[in-house]
Amino acid sequence: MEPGKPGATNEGVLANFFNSLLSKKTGA
Amino acid sequence: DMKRIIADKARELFIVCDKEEKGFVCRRDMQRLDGELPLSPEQLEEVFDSLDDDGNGFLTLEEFTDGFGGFLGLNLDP
Repeated sequence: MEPGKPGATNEGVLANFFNSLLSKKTGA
Repeated sequence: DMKRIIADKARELFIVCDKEEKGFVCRRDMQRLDGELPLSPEQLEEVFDSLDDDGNGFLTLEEFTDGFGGFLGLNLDP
């Protein structure tokens, strides 16, 4: 999944959200 | 126990959203993530609506965990 990809599906937005949270937690 | 690991991780992520540890996340909490996460306010709203299963405006840890499990492609239903 490409973060911030335009026209992302709802699922894509959710994936982006969780990926971002995970990155934030792990400091990646 | 995979389920427990996911639940623990979901709790960690939930607290990022629920900074005051109220036990739920409201729309205002979600909007505060704008700037912290690379999502637009509209996308954060969309995420909130997707996760808030019963649509009561409060996102519980349970709903959050279900959504996280779904993201991982797992069905966490008992």
